[in-house]
Amino acid sequence: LPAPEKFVKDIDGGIDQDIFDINQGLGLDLFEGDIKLEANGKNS
Amino acid sequence: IIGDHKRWPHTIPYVLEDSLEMNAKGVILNAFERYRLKTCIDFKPWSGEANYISVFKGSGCWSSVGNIHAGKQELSIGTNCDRIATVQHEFLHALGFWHEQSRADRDDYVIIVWDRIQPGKEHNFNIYNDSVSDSLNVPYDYTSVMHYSKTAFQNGTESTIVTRISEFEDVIGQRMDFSDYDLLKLNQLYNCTSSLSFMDSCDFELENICGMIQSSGDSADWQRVSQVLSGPESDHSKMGQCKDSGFFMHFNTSILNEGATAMLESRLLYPKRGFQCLEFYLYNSGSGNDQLNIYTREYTTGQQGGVLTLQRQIKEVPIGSWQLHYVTLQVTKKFRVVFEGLRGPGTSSGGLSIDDINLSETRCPHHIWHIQNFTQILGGQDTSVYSPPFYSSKGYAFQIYMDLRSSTNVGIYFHLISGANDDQLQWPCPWQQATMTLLDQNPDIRQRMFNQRSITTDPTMTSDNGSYFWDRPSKVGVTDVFPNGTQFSRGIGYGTTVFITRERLKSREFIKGDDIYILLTVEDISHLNSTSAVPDPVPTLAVHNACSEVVCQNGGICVVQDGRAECKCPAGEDWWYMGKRCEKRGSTRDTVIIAVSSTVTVFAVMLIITLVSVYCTRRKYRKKARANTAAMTLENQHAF
Repeated sequence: LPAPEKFVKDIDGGIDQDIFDINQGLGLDLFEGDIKLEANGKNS
Repeated sequence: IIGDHKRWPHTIPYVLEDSLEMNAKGVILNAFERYRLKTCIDFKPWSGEANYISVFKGSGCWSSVGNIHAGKQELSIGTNCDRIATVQHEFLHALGFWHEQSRADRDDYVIIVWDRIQPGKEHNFNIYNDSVSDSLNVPYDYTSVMHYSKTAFQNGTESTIVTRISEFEDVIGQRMDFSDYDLLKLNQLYNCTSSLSFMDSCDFELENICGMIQSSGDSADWQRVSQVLSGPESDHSKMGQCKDSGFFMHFNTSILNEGATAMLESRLLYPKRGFQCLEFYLYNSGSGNDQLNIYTREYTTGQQGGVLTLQRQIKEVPIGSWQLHYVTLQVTKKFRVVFEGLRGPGTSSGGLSIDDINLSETRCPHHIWHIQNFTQILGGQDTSVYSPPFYSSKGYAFQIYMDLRSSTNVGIYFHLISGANDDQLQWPCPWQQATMTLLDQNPDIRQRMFNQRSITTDPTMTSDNGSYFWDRPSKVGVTDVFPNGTQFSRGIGYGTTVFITRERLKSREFIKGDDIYILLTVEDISHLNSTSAVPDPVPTLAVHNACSEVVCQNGGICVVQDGRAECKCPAGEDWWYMGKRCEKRGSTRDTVIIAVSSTVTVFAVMLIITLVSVYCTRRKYRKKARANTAAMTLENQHAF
């Protein structure tokens, strides 16, 4: 049975966002997309 | 990452900060269960250890690589990061893993197309040489949960990573579960020889039938066979695809009288957690009245033969297909699992068969949605399917909707529906987490990659029209009719259009024998609502109340001990907070200063006392000596 289009809420908005897409979308510029580094450039 | 100092202890202390979304908290705990099933890594709520992982809702999903010995090490699970594979990915970073495509030999396996990468983002495609990163003698893993997808940092629509073997182009970037090689590396890195919650798996391929034994007190035996004339034609593990293999255990009821039994017992098993989930496939080609009984034989002191306890009776087993079954066990002492086939009344030309048994110390799913002839459904145009109605343990009625209309993705949604308990339930429905899992039907639970999504009912959430999203379905839903003619109301669905791609759905063993299984669990997670020291198992109401009156300072966490709220204060290697509310800071340096200054003070005081004593004594004796001299003079005067 097809469900009415507006009768479901899609938590992903129809886009399969990977970790890196999410972080980029937020304007984050993390090392390799999702690694947090210390200010001196070394892995924190 | 190379360096033993980067490793964590096998049991990692963690804190789930209050900032986390409720759904994320539940997903993180589920991710920990995956670690426990497949590795020796365990997680425990932080109780003052020097280093711990603080999971919080920051901006985005990120982690550091390895144990950085910072005391509190942050790991962010932000908005849209509340997917189980994302949590697994970030924790693998924390455990010491870089991305798969950054390993030293990656250019042998993938081509980085530099001119398709967004300008300025090229640094995300680093390679680490083998003095920084060790691939632990494991082959390059296209299926790693740590691999970028082909679209990572793309400028346009073309792939930034092209696999040298084209078949892997759509494999890279999977976000379902650990791959086999992820586990091999993790277990090697942490010297794991066993996992915490796995107990046994058996597909009956070997003649030793995994150490299972036939009971002596019964009237028949189970037989290890590869096919039965009246069915099944093949086993479940290999589905008859491999010549001279594919075995299962069969209880032939066609040659037995009513009441005959055959008992097959597992080897001895030693529980650690006190709860288990037994999973197996069952096929019936005998009488509809034949039944399978599941027992446990538990060995307690003084009971040499063990105590046999009936755990489940499986009656009216459908004829002619493999069916998945789950049985929840709660055994705390050494035990065996016993499969008893019982010949029922009526004619039989076959019997009962079992295959692909898995036993683990995990929670069983609450419900199974078995979809047969799935290829036909998947191939149909504009098709979608609703599950039968189910009830959660709290009494909420629900239904799952699988959306197959897209040519690339399969969607899945959770709907509350009107049910028999609605008058007694709380509305809008508060904090029920629905977990929907597409089962990978690999015979061995350790080699499965589950595809899972969870959603949580937030009672404050509203729809576009202002009504509460999770309000009573009869109030906010639409009317529909079950196939049997019963009318009901269905609330708005909540889920995702991108549960899995069609391509991945056809991979692995998600579809087996043209069947798929969606495993469903709906559980109350309201206990995760407002305490950051999330104890596992569930805290009591008293925990929440006692701590609600206590505010710990400087990142301290309130826990209840002996019924009293106490602050557990954060500490690093050479610093700590102390006091009733963690209001005072201490450090090794302070201690040294206090010790030195105390010593100097004591020395000074002692010196002053000594000097004063010497001075006073000398003065006293001088006075005395002077007095004696005067007396002597007088005596002499009188003498003359």
